Amino acid sequence: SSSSSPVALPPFFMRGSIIQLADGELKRVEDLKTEDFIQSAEISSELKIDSSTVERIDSGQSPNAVVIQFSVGELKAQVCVEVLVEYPFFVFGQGWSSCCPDRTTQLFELSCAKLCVGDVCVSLTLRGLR
Amino acid sequence: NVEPRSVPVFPWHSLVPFLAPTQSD
Repeated sequence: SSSSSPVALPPFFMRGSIIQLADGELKRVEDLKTEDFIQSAEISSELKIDSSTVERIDSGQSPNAVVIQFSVGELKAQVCVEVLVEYPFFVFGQGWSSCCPDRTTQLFELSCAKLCVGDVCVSLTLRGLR
Repeated sequence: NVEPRSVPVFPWHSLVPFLAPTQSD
């Protein structure tokens, strides 16, 4: 079976990018806090915040890619995503984190911590999915 | 001369991965 290529890093992770929260407030990407995601999801009629715990981090199919296995939500559903090593995830209570924080900082000037097994990331699911 | 440019504004949810758990019902 073929797997999809890793997702390229989108422009909004660049330091200084303007992010609009659900209540209309504008913040820079580097200034976002855990509460911003929680409060925005509370307002949203379609999306809800879920916790996704990093279970495994393996090498991806290309040199700059990693496959991250998450355990998602109360159901602990196993979900794998393949991303570039510099792709940042938002860790609850910690902030932006990637598998290669040096590269994230180099490419996007976004300060990052190292993403590790056990970290709990902010993720989204659809409301009323179950 | 630097012309003023409109700054792109991105929605908050675009920063968060959408991880839909597999439903087993």
